[in-house]
Amino acid sequence: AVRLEQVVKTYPGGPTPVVALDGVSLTVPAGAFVAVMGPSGSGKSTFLTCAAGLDRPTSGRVVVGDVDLTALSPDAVTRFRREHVGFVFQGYNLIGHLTVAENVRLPLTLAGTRPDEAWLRELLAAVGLEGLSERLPGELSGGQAQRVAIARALVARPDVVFADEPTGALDGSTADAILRLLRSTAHRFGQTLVLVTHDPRAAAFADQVLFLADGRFRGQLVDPTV
Amino acid sequence: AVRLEQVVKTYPGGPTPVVALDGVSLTVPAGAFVAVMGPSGSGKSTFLTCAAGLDRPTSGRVVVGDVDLTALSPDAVTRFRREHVGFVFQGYNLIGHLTVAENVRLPLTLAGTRPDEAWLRELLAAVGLEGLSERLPGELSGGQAQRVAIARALVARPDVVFADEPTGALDGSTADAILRLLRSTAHRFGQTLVLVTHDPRAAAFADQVLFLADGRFRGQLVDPTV
Ligand SMILES: Nc1ncnc2c1ncn2[C@@H]1O[C@H](COP(=O)(O)OP(=O)(O)OP(=O)(O)O)[C@@H](O)[C@H]1O
Ligand SMILES: Nc1ncnc2c1ncn2[C@@H]1O[C@H](COP(=O)(O)OP(=O)(O)OP(=O)(O)O)[C@@H](O)[C@H]1O
Ligand SMILES: [Mg+2]
Ligand SMILES: [Mg+2]
Repeated sequence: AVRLEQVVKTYPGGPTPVVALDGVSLTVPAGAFVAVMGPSGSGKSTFLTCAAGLDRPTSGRVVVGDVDLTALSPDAVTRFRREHVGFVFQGYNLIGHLTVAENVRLPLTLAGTRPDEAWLRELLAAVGLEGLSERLPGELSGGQAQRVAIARALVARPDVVFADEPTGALDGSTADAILRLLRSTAHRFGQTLVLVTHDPRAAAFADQVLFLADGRFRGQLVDPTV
Repeated sequence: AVRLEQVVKTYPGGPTPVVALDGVSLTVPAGAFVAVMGPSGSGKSTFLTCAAGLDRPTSGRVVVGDVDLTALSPDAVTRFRREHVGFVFQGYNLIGHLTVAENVRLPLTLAGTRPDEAWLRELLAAVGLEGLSERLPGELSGGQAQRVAIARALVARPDVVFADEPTGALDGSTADAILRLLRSTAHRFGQTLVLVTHDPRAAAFADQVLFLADGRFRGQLVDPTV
């Protein structure tokens, strides 16, 4: 359900360009749960934002479902993403002047859909944020803000969920609950789940773990156990 | 070197106030390395910002070195902090239009001191960011930005270093290097080090681990091993 063909991403910075992705080819089957690990600076966030259509590769192709994102106009990619892609950002990217509930509902609001109030309440409870729906992001702890970002990525029941280090700010038992939620939601709605993580315990929830270093995939682990 | 006496911190939000710290008393001896763990939302960041003078308690006393921060004016606290306190923020708080080098030097620039160029280069190399000194924060990976925040907290060789989840965005081996750096720098300059973390491996570097839950310290572990 997610396919990258020879994806290269470079940045102009400095005397020589920075090669963040060095010709990456990868296929993630529909409904699979894949984890991506690698050193800080190895290209994980770049890989995820290119795969999700949030960033445009310098060259190469990105196909989600059967739609070639690299062939669409920026507006068309944005419309496609709103309906089919959920994304948990490494920096959360919450909207400061919107409440927790408004932040979570945002993908549906932008798509012009009325959110199901029962589903919204179920999601907030599942990420442990019941009672915090009227707070502003500035009134939350780091891990609470991270969980708002996770709920927001799931609210539109997208076909593919991309998560950039979604347990980075969470203690062990909260992280565990979140990983179980991501996996069970993916099963329930037949979603493909691509998770970037530094946490081996998070990677152990996946069917497969891929290793990224210097902008290229190196090895993989099938059915990992910790 | 850091003492809290009956520190309470509440926020007005909602029908009842939110009690983030519920009467915390604690003494961290000079030169000690203490880790604080606890669930998301338990008050760790609030504890750290109050202890460092970045936030004012609702009631209670905070003493760093032999200075009562709660008795000083906001300007006096700011001047004290610049010379004596290093702080790694959970959200890094880098200045977007300053380069990596300018961000790291910032505490010295604000204190009107000329930074030692050799020391700056040594710090950047020690956190693995050599070659990135002219980049802007927006051109860094999450873990690279976190390491800029760490270098900045150390540059003024403060008496006390407070770090809020400083390895949250780092892979295992980079995290290890950073923890060794924090510990060795603390020994070298006789610093007190208070580290908030979700990572048991980070906590294992400390002399002592304290557990926070619902705004109160519950238990502790002396000389932890993982
Ligand atoms: N705008 C930019 N200009 C120059 N280099 C950039 C820019 N954005 C990212 N990079 C570089 O691209 C490389 C890959 O970055 P990326 O954010 O994908 O890494 P990552 O694996 O997600 O790291 P982390 O684990 O620290 O989050 C890094 O070396 C980074 O410094
Ligand atoms: N401005 C605010 N208004 C209301 N409640 C707040 C405000 N700021 C923080 N809180 C609450 O105070 C509590 C403690 O927050 P704190 O950031 O100290 O937690 P934490 O232990 O650092 O969590 P994490 O591990 O998720 O970073 C949380 O329940 C949080 O929602
Ligand atoms: Mg990243
Ligand atoms: Mg915190």
